[in-house]
Amino acid sequence: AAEEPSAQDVSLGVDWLTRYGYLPPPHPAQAQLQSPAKLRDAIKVMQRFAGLPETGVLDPATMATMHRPRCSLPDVLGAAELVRRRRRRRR
Amino acid sequence: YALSGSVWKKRTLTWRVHSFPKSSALSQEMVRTLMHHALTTWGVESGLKFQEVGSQSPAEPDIIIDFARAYHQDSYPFDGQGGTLAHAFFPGEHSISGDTHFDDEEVWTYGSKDGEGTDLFAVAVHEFGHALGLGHSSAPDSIMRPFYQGPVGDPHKYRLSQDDREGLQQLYGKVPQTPYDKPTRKPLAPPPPPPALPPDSPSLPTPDRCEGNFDAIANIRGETFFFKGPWFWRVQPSGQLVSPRPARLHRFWEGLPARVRVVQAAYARPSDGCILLFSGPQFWVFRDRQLEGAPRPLTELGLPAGEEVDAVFSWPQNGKTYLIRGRRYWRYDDAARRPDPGYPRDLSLWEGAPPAPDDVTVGNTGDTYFFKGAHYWRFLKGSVKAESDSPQPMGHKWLDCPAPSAGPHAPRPPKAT
Repeated sequence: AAEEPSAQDVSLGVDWLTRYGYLPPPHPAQAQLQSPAKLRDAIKVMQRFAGLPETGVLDPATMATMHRPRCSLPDVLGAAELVRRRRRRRR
Repeated sequence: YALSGSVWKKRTLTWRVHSFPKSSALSQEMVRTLMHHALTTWGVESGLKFQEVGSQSPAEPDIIIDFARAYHQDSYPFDGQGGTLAHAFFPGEHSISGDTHFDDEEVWTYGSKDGEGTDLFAVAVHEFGHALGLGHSSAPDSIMRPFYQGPVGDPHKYRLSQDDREGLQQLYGKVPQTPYDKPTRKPLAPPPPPPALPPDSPSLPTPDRCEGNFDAIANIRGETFFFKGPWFWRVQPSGQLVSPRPARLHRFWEGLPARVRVVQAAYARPSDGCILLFSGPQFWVFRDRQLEGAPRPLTELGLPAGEEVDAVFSWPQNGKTYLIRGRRYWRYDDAARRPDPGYPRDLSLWEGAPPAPDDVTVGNTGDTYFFKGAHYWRFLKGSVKAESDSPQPMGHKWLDCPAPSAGPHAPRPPKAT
């Protein structure tokens, strides 16, 4: 089993994911907790953008990627129309 | 790909580099050239046109480019070297829409072989994707991936991936496919091969490029063109001569009338990238290789009726165009599109320059070169005083000619002012 990320990594990871649009910004009044499933999905989407295996956990490769040089703009835009190209499966 | 949801309504966008990297090895001329190529990368796939405007331009450009550090009055402060590299604002009516910021604390490079630093062209192409309305993409070969992927190679050869082209065409439609309005962005493409001459026709004698005495010389998108009679040679930014055999003037510059036997001066206009060829009291404007409109009189640029030019160049230090005839020169404000008052002035203000130069051009490093006969005079970037070791023989440095043999028979340079 992949080693559990440290609390610091989780905190840094959630900040990073929030900054780049993978998680909604925290709302003090609602204090909504991020369900583990939501966090896992957010990590998977980030791993897809980064070309990493989509494990859904903050593994060392994912944490290292969060330190790579990049564009400041968010990866997931709220109103963006994410275009998923449907791959026609050949039988 | 992802669309930001905003798009420019117009199809011609203006841009200007408002501030340059403070510590980069890249000259301002090189930064502007890289920005031009990065924008043109999107233009060739969409029909969008990009016009660089000078600082005097009354209207604010659509895309203002800045090199800034740390907090710079927007909601994306930079974080020093590494980490965040740059960002751009999506299209819109807000004054910041389209603006593009690069972190001035990065080591911006171009064409670095050892992977050192951050390739400015690659990041600029990415950021201008945002400035046109694209979000980040997860497609493996997309330039819009959020993480820096390293240099993308030669700006003249780079082409967007299919994913990026599809996203762009969602926003701006497909590029016109007819051959005439398909914009070119690479250095001006080589002309079609000349038709095989009938076996009995004498092949035209071509001049010897190492003799110098060119009619006109111009830096066109980083390549240096040397014109002589109905011929010209091209030298790539790397200094590589495209071919020792000259190309045919009228085959390449489509629409140049056959009656134009000699191009007396030439230069690329920074404001729109058009190329102007001068002959007699007129000049012709080319967009890429195609003639645009009828010939214009030199009086439009402030010269007296009937006057001709020896040399024309645009000086990046002030964005002005200099027109030289004999020992005098006029100055034209490209951005304001009007001649500057108080001219002509004496050429001796360019200390050490030769009278009636064959032509003058600004190299990719930002230095200014006066050419005459088989020699050139070099003025360092921003200087109006010739280098003390000027003039120098031009053939060996510029045209891959044998090094001049020193001694009593070496060609003597013409007298300078």
